[in-house]
Amino acid sequence: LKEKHKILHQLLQNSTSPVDL
Amino acid sequence: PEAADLRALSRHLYEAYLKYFPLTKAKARAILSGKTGDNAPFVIHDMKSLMEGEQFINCKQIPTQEHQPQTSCNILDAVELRFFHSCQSRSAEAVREVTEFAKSIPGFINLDLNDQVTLLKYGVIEVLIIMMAPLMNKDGTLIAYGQIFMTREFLKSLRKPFCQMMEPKFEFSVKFNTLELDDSDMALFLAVIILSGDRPGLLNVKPIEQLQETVLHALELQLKLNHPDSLQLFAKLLQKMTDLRQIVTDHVHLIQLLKKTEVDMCLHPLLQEIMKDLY
Repeated sequence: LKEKHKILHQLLQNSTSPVDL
Repeated sequence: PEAADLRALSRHLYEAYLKYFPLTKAKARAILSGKTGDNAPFVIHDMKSLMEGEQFINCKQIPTQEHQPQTSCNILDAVELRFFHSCQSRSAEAVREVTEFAKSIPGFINLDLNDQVTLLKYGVIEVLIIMMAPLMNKDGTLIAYGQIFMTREFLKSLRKPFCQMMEPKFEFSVKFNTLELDDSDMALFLAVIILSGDRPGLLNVKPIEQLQETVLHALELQLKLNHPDSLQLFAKLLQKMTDLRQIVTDHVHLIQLLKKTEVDMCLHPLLQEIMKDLY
């Protein structure tokens, strides 16, 4: 599931706002 | 749990809500009731005002599949698609805010990481729809962090299927707003939605249900203290969760229809992730 949801996973793993939305 | 612990949990979730959600219900209602003085929102009520109002909308462009030359026939189509893209950008940002809020729920980050993904995948659109309610009244909705008021009639006048997207949310929101929840009630309700133990594919349901039960206790106590005269408010609120699931299912189906029918439509990668195989 993590593989299919890379951005969600990344948002969950990082404490700040790391993903360039 | 002791009442004091439940009150502490309520305070904690309210603080997280204030931290991560920039437009609170209190602020939205002040804007909608004209109590913000000179800072009245820009009103979009037709295509002309939509084009004028676009400068207010924080629009990060999503690349379209190919750039087609604009003809007089498709200029209006392009306006609707452009507006839809702006909505997507704001939604993706809102997903990030909801994720940060979810992480602040005590115990959430200790759940299995796959289950955290599942809870967000299934819960985030429900949360976003609940968070729309304070921005809406029967005549329209605030968008772009409260800088714009878009009328319900204008949204209904868009071409199909865009015109069908918001009307169910208005119908739900007008009814939901009669419950008169405030921001501190909302914070707990959002946490309850996120911690739903019946989402498809969860690996370890028990700890999720235990967390939700504690937040439910906190919500029940909060409503008794904050709305002593509102009978059965807790039960009425829980019933809203059923309506919400139907709205999300219909919303996802509409987006899937849009993907099929609009050649120029590009779905934001984060929203794609969430909606893929959702319902």
